[in-house]
Amino acid sequence: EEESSGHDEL
Amino acid sequence: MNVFRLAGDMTHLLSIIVLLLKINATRSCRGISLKTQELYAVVFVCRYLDLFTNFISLYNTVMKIIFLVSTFTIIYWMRFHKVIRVTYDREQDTFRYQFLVLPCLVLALLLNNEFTAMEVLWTFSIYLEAVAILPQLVLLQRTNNIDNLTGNYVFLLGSYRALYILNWVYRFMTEKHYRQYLVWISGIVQTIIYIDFFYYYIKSWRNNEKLSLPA
Repeated sequence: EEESSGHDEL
Repeated sequence: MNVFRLAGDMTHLLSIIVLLLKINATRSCRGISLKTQELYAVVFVCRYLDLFTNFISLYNTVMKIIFLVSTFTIIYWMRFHKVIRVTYDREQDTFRYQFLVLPCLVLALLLNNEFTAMEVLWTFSIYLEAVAILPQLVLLQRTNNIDNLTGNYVFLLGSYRALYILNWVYRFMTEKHYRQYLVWISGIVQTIIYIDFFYYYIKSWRNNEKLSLPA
């Protein structure tokens, strides 16, 4: 599993 | 999506609605910093480039488009609308863009998760957002008569990142691989910048007085 990039936030 | 994230997004959205309403209803952008609005436009454009490359959700896409369109609408009104543009406090809104943009750009080139154009621009947008409110706060300090809507706008805008911090804490505890140190530090800096404003905003609200910031 990859590290969450946080790019799903605004 | 957790409740803190949703509350943060809704607060952010509400801040922009308040600003659109204020300008449209009063036909005046008095007390609003065009510099801050233009910095936000840069922030949104750099961060939302992934609109073209990566679909996350309908919610995500719609919100990004709302933030982009509303910010450019405000800039258009302040620069070109024949009634509104004359109400802009041009002489007071003197903060220099380069003092914020250049350090953030250098920092994004040095400190990022991946050295690609998209990632560096995304990181730049995170750093720039943290400080983009400064021209607005300086302008508020120079404005003797801060109207309620302008005060509410800045309060909501500041609250949004504070709610995001709670969202990050929640995600850190619930998601295994959620590590975003650069974003967390930027978000904390962004919230700290508002603390002085929050203090005077809450004080004026509790005492039922008009908001004013000491010079």
